[in-house]
Amino acid sequence: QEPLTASMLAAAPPQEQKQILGERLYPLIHAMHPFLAGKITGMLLEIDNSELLLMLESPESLHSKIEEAVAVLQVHQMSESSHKSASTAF
Amino acid sequence: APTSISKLSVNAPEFYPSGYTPDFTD
Repeated sequence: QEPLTASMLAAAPPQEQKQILGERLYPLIHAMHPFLAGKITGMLLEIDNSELLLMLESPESLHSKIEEAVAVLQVHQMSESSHKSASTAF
Repeated sequence: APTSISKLSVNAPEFYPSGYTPDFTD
């Protein structure tokens, strides 16, 4: 697959640009976190497109951003479960 | 500086590639 360039992305309508970026990101994320790939890809697509393009060019920065998203997700899930257990305790 | 992942992004919709069919091992 040829690298995605800014001009290729800019040629697509805005609503399709996230889809195009997601299609590129998903397999890379799936290779690291198969069970969370859909969720993490969705989280990363919140970042603006120019930064996502840079991340696609730099495996290290993509890797660290994926791990950052996993950490945020884990904190969120722990706070959810602690809220649930607290609410069931009352 | 790169954008950090915001806590709010946990509410972002999940993304699956077009034509994705979940395999039941997920």
